[in-house]
Amino acid sequence: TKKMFSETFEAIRANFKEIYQQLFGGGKADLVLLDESDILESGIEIVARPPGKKLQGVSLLSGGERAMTGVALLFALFKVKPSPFCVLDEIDAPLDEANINRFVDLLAGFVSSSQFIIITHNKRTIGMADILYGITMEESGVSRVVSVKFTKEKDAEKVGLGASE
Amino acid sequence: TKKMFSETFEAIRANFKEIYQQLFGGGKADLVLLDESDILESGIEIVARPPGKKLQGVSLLSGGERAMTGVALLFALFKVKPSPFCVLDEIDAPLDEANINRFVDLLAGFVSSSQFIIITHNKRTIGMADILYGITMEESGVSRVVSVKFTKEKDAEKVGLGASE
Amino acid sequence: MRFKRLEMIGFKSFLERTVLDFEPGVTAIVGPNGCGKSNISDAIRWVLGEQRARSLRGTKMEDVIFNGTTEREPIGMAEVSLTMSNADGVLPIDYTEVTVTRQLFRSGESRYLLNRNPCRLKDINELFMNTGLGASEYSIIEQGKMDVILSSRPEERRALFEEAA
Amino acid sequence: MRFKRLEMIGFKSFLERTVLDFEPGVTAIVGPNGCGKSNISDAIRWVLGEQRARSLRGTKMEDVIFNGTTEREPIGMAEVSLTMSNADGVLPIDYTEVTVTRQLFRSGESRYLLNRNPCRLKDINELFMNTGLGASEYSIIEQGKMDVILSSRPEERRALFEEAA
Ligand SMILES: Nc1ncnc2c1ncn2[C@@H]1O[C@H](COP(=O)(O)OP(=O)(O)OP(=O)(O)O)[C@@H](O)[C@H]1O
Ligand SMILES: Nc1ncnc2c1ncn2[C@@H]1O[C@H](COP(=O)(O)OP(=O)(O)OP(=O)(O)O)[C@@H](O)[C@H]1O
Ligand SMILES: [Mg+2]
Ligand SMILES: [Mg+2]
Repeated sequence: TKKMFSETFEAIRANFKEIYQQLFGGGKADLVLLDESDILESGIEIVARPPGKKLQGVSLLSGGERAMTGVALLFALFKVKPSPFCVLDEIDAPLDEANINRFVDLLAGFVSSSQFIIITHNKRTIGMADILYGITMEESGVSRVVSVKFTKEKDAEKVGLGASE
Repeated sequence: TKKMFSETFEAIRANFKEIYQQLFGGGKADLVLLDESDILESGIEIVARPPGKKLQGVSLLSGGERAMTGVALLFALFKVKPSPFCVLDEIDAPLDEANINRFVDLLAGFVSSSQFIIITHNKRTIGMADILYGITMEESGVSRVVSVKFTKEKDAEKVGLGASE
Repeated sequence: MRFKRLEMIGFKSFLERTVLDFEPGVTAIVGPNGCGKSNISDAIRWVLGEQRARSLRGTKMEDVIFNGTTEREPIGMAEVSLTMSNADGVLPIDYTEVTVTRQLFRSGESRYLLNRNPCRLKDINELFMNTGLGASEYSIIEQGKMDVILSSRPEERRALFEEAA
Repeated sequence: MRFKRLEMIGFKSFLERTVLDFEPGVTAIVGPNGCGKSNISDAIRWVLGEQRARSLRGTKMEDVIFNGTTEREPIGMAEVSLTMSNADGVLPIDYTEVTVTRQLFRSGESRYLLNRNPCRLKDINELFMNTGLGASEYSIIEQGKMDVILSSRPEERRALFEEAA
């Protein structure tokens, strides 16, 4: 299993480097095993350097830079072992418009291999959806599904106030 | 100092109840001393119930409800002991439009007693500003101030690329 | 293997039977603060076998059962069903469609069903073994928790990599 | 007592002398991800006497000194000055305008100045005592940390209330 772990680690590492460059349009990223001699127990350090900046610890990165670095790692893992589904709950909240566009472009490359369920307030992210559910609490404390929109081919189909047949 | 603490606590509590109602348009909030007999050491529990909902622990509240409850507590403290200044870094990120409007309305009542420095991406919050600074990194890794806009009376004054004289 | 339908009854704020049909690609979920979006993500995590109440933002597992509102009484059971297509035979079971159901009663009794037949949690876990379906760390990113991948300690990050191995 | 001007030189990403003039009311700060907005909030926290590198997102205090970019060398000192109007005499000092300056050198040496005259940290802390100006818990809300007020343990919340007492 030593061999298995280090093969997986190297594959994730290669993906992380590549996806980071794609998301940031440059810069450098890496994953480092803190203790090479003990692969099965060693901690893993994340190295990330946005384009044009000097290398510093991840704690000094900005809120948006940290979110994008997390997205790069997430998709690097996905590339190695795609999970059939992925739920993302408002991960675009700290991002500015430019970074949301880059995130959405990256996402487009993964939608054919996994199903994504994305909770968001952002119009650009919503534009990616094949189907859109609106949730409401018209009666305080009771959640209902209000509408189902097939965003890609069809127009919004108002399925009636409670899609919960 | 026992008397002082409990007077302050009661004042904050009264403010919290009032401001919570204002922010949520109803519901109930309270601050509870876990150990009444030992006022100087006791922990403080936060109780918050959005309108129409049943009382549950704060951990079950939604991201937006938690942010608004935090804002209510923050301004309750401010009312008792206004700090001359307050820096708020993207506290509107989890809020939907309706809650941003309520936050901005609440803020309007405090700007005469304290100075607020607000970092935000939201247009409605920006609209509250008396002065607006744009920060850029046109040279990667080096921050500069690009523009100063006096939003209320005057029009945007482009003060030149580096307001840092 | 892909998600086809999620059905919730009495789970958190979803008092009435609510059905979400999933398509391949991206399903987006929108709505105001506190309306129940993140509760849907919790429902998926729960039906896939999550045993920690904390990961569902509660303090005890009973917190997932609809707890009432100012107008409605609490109910006695929460139920979530997830239907998956198994046309590709990824799930080691002889059905082209698999429905996993989880129920929890106020008494503390919990039940699991596989295609409407009672089974044990162990059966569900075995079904999902090595398919990436268990409530794994990287297929559900909770609200505000993207940061956790970056800020957890190096030893904790290992768990992500081991899952992918 | 109010803020009039913040001046940063070599503090984090603000390599060149950067000046922000504050008005009464609300000052808004905007800009893309990673451009330096939160660094301004860190500068205010730092000049007011913050001693923990962690609260400035670094691991050692030296992390606040401009660390270079791919095109520029690191520099040897960080300096921040905060000018406040003291027309109302809230600050126990005979000036109508007070400027507090903090400097840190790569050698580890740190200097404090009061109206351009060297002083000790102790003098700054005494100046701010009971004015609500020290880097208190509730006058600077860091990015993503509004949640902390709600989720910290009851004993930790006490500190907020004691500050206001
Ligand atoms: N067992 C339960 N019974 C009834 N209501 C519940 C239960 N558990 C949680 N809730 C309610 O669900 C609401 C939270 O919903 P959720 O976190 O899904 O909101 P959200 O749509 O994600 O909002 P936001 O945009 O603010 O993140 C809370 O108001 C909470 O009181
Ligand atoms: N000592 C330093 N020298 C140079 N650059 C630094 C230093 N410390 C931090 N930085 C840089 O400052 C940037 C972060 O800035 P900041 O956190 O202020 O961004 P922000 O404008 O708040 O962005 P966001 O909208 O994503 O929150 C990082 O890219 C980091 O590398
Ligand atoms: Mg949510
Ligand atoms: Mg920031």
